[in-house]
Amino acid sequence: NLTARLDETLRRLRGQGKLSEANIAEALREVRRALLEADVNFKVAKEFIAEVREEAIGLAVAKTVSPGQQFVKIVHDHLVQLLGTGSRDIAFATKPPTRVLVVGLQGSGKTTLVAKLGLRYRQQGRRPLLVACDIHRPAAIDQLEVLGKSVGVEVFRGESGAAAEEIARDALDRARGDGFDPVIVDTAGRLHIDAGMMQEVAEVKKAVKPHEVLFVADAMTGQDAVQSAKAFDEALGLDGVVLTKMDGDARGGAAISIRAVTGKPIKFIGVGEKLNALESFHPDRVASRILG
Amino acid sequence: LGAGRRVDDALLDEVEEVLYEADLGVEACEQVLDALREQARAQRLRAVEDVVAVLREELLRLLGEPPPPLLPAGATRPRVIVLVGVNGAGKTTTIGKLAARYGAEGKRVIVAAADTFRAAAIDQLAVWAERSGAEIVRQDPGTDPAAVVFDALTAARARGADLLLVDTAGRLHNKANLMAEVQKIRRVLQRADPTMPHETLLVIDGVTGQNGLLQARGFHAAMGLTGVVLTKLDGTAKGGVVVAVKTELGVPVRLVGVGEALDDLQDFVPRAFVDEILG
Ligand SMILES: Nc1nc2c(ncn2[C@@H]2O[C@H](COP(=O)(O)OP(=O)(O)OP(=O)(O)O)[C@@H](O)[C@H]2O)c(=O)[nH]1
Ligand SMILES: Nc1nc2c(ncn2[C@@H]2O[C@H](COP(=O)(O)OP(=O)(O)OP(=O)(O)O)[C@@H](O)[C@H]2O)c(=O)[nH]1
Ligand SMILES: [Mg+2]
Ligand SMILES: [Mg+2]
Repeated sequence: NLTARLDETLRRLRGQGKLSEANIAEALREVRRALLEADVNFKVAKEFIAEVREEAIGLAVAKTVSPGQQFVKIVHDHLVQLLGTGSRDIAFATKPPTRVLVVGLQGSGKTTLVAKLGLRYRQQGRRPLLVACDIHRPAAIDQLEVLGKSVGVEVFRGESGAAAEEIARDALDRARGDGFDPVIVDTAGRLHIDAGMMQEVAEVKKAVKPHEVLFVADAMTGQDAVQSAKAFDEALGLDGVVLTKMDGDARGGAAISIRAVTGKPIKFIGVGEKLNALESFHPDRVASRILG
Repeated sequence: LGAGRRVDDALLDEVEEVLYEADLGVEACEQVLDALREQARAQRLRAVEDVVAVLREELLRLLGEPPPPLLPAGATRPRVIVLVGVNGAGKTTTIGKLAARYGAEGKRVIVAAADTFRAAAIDQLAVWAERSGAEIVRQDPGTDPAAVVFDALTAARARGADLLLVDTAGRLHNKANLMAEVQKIRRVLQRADPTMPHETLLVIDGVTGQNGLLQARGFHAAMGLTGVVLTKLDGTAKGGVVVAVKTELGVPVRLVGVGEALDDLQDFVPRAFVDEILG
């Protein structure tokens, strides 16, 4: 593991007084390698390492832990700091209904997340309405209906042939009329470089006026995480990020990349296909996982 | 890597960035960069064009030959192709595209709805079957997937189908029970005919990072893969992880998904793939 590798790299630190540019250069390369293996974006990793170098130089060599442990702690704490700030649940509106818009690339786990959020808020005693605004994917609306039914949460299905934003508008009328809260809107997966689809989701956003826009990203996403997250943030303004499929063995470096490039907090992680498989985000656990 | 630049450290740094950002991964990047440094030491890099040529050559060498066709001439009937992969990679959509492609060639195609778990998975495949003109074999949700596959094979043989495409549920390779389930599908086919399945394709999402190699290792050990379908290459991701999948496991990319429509499927062309990475 990284600590063991760094112990080896830093063994000549024993008996030295301070961490210096020279004696940690090799260790920093090891850490950069670990970050890249974990899919942290190349430029983000470079910047991160530069910050760690700045922080580490001049520090006294610890007496009570091994040099590897000391160094990993510096890196780990820095990762936690980068990942850590921001609120951990959606922002509930003072005037209901609270409106949540769920967006992201194809297959990232949005529809499943919408239903998971429905269950979560129903268990909190609320009365959520899930809105099926994916008019593109075959059987997407059926999928959300089946999921909603499985957890006793109402799903709004629009008129056949209606545009996504019309469905959103009609759903809000329904929500206000029948006192549903929160309203959670599922949208089709889309590429950030598909102008037509980015236009569609901008229109859905206009219709929904969401209190919370959540970007759903697959934990196994590699270098591209910075591109898509940044583009969605610039197009829509994101309030939070959800990292899905964390029950897999992806290291999850995308969390660092997305956080670094958008500054937005990771609010939840998906840890399974079942609708109760939603956890709040723990930066220290994700940091340890990334470092391997 | 624009034309006319001279070869210096700044350029080599940029090359490193381009390779890493293509999701090639540490091992493959180091391998390619070593080949480049070797050429630099031997004074064979005069201009950026030389650098690009070396990179292209090395990446093509790692990727190997363009793969054989999925449905070769004179293949025994039915040719059985199983698609596996992690959740959301694009298996069901790819089956629709394959059904359309071979349907258009006049082949009789049957699709097996062996994802009996996920909400509306069978309905989703049914839409693709309809659009592509393929026949679908399906059972109620919750049925043993292997039973659906067995049913579908029986139907394919009875109807003289040319091609049987098996859709499976998304599954993470680190889940032993799910991997056992997909191994059972393989066993059912093998028992019916030891040459089956003729192809087992791992569908990998183009945005996947190094986890793609772990996915390939897991599915290859469980199933024996004959190829990879790399999807969503119409996005900005480069899909470079497939280089490591080829060099470590010998599993080649067979097809590329380039969109969500029925005809958005292409044969894998190594040269085009490499040129995309090198920009
Ligand atoms: N293991 C695991 N699977 C998940 C998780 N979240 C979603 N999935 C699965 O991932 C696949 C894709 O999920 P969807 O909810 O359909 O994804 P989507 O973003 O709505 O997909 P599109 O609408 O096509 O863009 C399904 O098989 C889900 O069951 C998770 O946290 N863990
Ligand atoms: N842009 C793009 N989207 C794709 C491509 N292939 C599949 N998709 C989309 O990716 C999403 C997931 O596709 P599916 O076919 O449902 O994936 P799957 O592997 O069957 O998913 P599970 O069965 O839930 O594991 C859908 O929204 C598809 O339209 C592709 O090549 N390009
Ligand atoms: Mg969806
Ligand atoms: Mg599927």
